[in-house]
Amino acid sequence: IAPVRFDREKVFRVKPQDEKQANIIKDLAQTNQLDFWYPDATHHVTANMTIDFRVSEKESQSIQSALDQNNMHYEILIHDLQEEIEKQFDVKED
Amino acid sequence: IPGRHSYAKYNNWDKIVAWTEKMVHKHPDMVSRIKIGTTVEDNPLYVLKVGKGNEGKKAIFMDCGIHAREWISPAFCQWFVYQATKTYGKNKIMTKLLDRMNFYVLPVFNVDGYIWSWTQNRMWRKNRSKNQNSKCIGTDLNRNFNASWNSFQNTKNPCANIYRGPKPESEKETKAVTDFIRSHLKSIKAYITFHSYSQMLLFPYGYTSKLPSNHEDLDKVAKIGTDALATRYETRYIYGPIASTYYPTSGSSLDWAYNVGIKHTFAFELRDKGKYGFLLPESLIKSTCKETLLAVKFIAKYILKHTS
Repeated sequence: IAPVRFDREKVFRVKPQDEKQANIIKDLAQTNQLDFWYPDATHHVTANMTIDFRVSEKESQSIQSALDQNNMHYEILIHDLQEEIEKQFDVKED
Repeated sequence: IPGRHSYAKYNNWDKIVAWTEKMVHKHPDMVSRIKIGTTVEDNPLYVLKVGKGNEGKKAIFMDCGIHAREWISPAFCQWFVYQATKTYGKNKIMTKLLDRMNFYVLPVFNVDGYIWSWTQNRMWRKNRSKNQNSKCIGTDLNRNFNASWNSFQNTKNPCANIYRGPKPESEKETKAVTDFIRSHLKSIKAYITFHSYSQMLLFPYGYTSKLPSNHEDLDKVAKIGTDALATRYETRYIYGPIASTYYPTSGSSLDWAYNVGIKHTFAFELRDKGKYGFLLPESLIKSTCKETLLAVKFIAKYILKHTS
């Protein structure tokens, strides 16, 4: 089986300012395939917490729109996950 | 024959197995390999016993690679064994530690998941066991321990990344580790597990905000351990009980080890803080391992001195 590729997948970092925004993240997790990097799962998401999650290229636009519409603080930690996966091997063989 | 193993690079499972054989061969008086069980896909679970002493001496159990995608974790366990054998007789502290205690090092806990993260899905976390009545694969081994195992509802979905398994210790990997620790309880005085990322040094409990009876002691050790770590490159770690410092988690190895009687248990969340996350570049492996070793040596020294 060919390995899974993560072309143009993104990792978002979001900081919900209050419970309302934390619930928006939880709702987005219901309707999108979010892979939580920190914390490990949706139910740990609370206000004033740093949240990192991975999302496919396709879903990332709608995620970004939802965050913008709700004036949420976020940054994109990784813009193309596949690129980072390949770049992690940055030490030549001895 | 697998390619060349390197402490500066991430090594796949074949290289790590070859490396364990090399370490035993090169240091027969200090390193022995114990097969503590097999995984769901019949891969061997190897623990390296590192130290000069006999089995009766005080010991510390260390495991790496419980979550497949956290590659810096197995890299640290390999580095630890390498530095222990390399600096014995040269570094005063390491020599004293290895003369008077043993380290049981499990370089990769979740072997099947680790292999899968190399060959199929770099983002994989769980093991690779099949789940009854579900198409979803895998159990989160760090939710599978018998420590308030079923206290969180959302760990019961087999498709979730934090699925706890059908029952405590349902997974062969978990059972192999708990059986080994239970059979060595007399000598094991500390348990340290390595994860990534977020740069934290954590101690029990995860399943409750209640503090363990010796939390001041654990807090002191964690503080000095993180201070020691920072002396190398000024990398800042935070420390504290899992539930309040990280977030509440059930069924963790740390809480189980504490409850089974090992009163000094710690979890490292290694570099970084999210810039690369699970994809820490190889060029940062050595510095991460060097600084972490300073903390581990301090903890070991403390255990040697303060446990009976």
